Amino acid sequence: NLSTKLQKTLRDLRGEGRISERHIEASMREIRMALLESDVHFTVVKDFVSRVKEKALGQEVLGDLMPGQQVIKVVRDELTNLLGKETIDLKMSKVPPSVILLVGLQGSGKTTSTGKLAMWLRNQKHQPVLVSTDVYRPAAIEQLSIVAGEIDIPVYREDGRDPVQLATQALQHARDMGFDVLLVDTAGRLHIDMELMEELERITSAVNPTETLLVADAMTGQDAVNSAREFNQRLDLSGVILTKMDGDTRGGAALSIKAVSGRPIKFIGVGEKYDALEVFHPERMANRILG
Amino acid sequence: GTADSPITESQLEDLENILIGADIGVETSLAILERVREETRGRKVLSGAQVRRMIRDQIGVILQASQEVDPGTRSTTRPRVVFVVGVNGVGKTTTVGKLAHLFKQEGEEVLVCAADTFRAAAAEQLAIWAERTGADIVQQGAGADPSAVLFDAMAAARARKKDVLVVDTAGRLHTKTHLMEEVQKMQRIAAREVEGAPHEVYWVLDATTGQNGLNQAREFFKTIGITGVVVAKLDGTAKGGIVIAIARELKIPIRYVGIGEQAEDLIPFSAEAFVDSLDL
Ligand SMILES: Nc1nc2c(ncn2[C@@H]2O[C@H](COP(=O)(O)OP(=O)(O)OP(=O)(O)O)[C@@H](O)[C@H]2O)c(=O)[nH]1
Ligand SMILES: Nc1nc2c(ncn2[C@@H]2O[C@H](COP(=O)(O)OP(=O)(O)OP(=O)(O)O)[C@@H](O)[C@H]2O)c(=O)[nH]1
Ligand SMILES: [Mg+2]
Ligand SMILES: [Mg+2]
Repeated sequence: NLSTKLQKTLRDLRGEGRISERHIEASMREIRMALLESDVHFTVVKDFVSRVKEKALGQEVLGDLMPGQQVIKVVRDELTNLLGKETIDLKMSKVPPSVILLVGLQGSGKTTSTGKLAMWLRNQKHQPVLVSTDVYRPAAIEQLSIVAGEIDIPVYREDGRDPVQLATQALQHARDMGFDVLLVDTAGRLHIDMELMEELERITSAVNPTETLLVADAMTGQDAVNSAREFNQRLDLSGVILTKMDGDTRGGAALSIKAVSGRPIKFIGVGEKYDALEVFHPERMANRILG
Repeated sequence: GTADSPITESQLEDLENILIGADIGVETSLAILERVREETRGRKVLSGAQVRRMIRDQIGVILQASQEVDPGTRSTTRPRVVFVVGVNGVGKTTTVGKLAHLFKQEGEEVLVCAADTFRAAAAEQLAIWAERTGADIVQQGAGADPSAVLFDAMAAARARKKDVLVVDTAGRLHTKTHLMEEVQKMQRIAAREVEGAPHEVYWVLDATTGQNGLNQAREFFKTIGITGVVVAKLDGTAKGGIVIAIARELKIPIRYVGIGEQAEDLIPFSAEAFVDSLDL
């Protein structure tokens, strides 16, 4: 792994006083390789490596730490900082109900995450209600209704085929019935589908969400920057849920998404069941990305 | 400079970024560029256009090698049994629907099996695809044993004299041993019920997947065997370059490419078209 590679690259440094340019170049190559293998986008890697290089260069070789350990500490700390130093709560509106909008590419885990977030909110003593605005995917609305049934959380369902109208009616229903959070599940879409991205903008204008969460698959590769950038520019995301973290993907998409959007990763999905949602821990993610 | 002025180190870096940006992966990208550097050593200086051509050719060779492993002639056994497998959310159920449409158009009688008994509304989703494509469907209630549904579907396919049975399976992470064993059990059942079944095991890859795609392919290949890859969601901006690493290592042919969410959005894989799409 990167830690052992850096130890090897820098083991002859012990006799010297400072981490020199020559040693840094070799280390930076190892770090770049490790991050690319973890799926961090190559432009994000370039920026990251230059920041780390700046921090590591000229550092005195500390007496108690091996030089390799010292550099890996700089890398780990920098990565943790970039991923978000603190865990961030869900923002609620002053006047209920709050609206949370879940968006993202096809198959990323939005519908499942809607259920997970609803359970989470109920455990935090909220009264959530769900609505699906996915009028495209076969049995999507049925899927969310079944999810709601499985976790015993109310779902608003109406015969309409207009996503904006469905969301608007659900919000009114939430107000009338005294729910304090409305979770809006949306259809998966490509960030390059102009019509569907505009639809999201219209849903946003209609229901004014306090949270617009990008639901992204942790195994996404270099494309993560493209979708994250576009969703963020269009909708002004408030946060990210990174799903399928129970697999063995290194999850470099986390850094790519954070770097390009600046939005905090709030949760990770760690399984298919509705209790499989965890708060995001940047230092754990940093270790995972570093392999 | 122009396309025929000698390639510079900076241009080589740009090419490396295009390869990496396409999810081809560091190891494969470096191997490709190393071959380029070998060719240029002691030879005349190469232009940017020549190097790009060299890279495209190398990728083409890798892809062709895995395509030639198996020309993909269809089994003539009735029913032909096709399993569709892969991790969560990649596009399996939609691909089953598209395959049903494709086979129907080719004049076949199609039966689909809703063997995903776990995920909410999985059978309902497939039922809509069956209706859309004129295929029959065998499904049971939620929570049923997938092997039991498969067994029923195999019997129905034989009884109704279907040409092909396409089996939709639940999404499963390759790291979940018990879920991989579930598909192995389904394979044994299929083999007992119809000679040579499953005749095809199509593994679906989401084109947005990065290096983890190689881990997935390795595990599915080792545990279940894969006769063909389907790359879904290539209508997005992702290039799906991990298939090159997969082809290089596992030599599995890529059969189809998914380019949208409708029944007709499945086309045969073309190595040439794929290489062109990399914009090298
Ligand atoms: N292992 C695992 N599977 C997950 C996780 N989150 C979602 N899934 C699975 O991923 C698949 C897709 O989930 P959905 O919730 O249907 O995804 P979606 O984004 O709503 O899909 P579209 O609406 O078609 O865009 C399902 O099989 C889910 O069970 C997770 O954290 N871990
Ligand atoms: N744009 C695009 N979307 C696709 C393609 N193939 C599938 N999808 C979409 O991806 C999402 C997931 O597709 P599914 O067929 O449900 O995926 P799955 O692998 O069966 O998912 P699970 O059964 O939950 O594991 C749906 O929204 C599909 O419409 C494709 O080629 N292009
Ligand atoms: Mg959904
Ligand atoms: Mg499915």
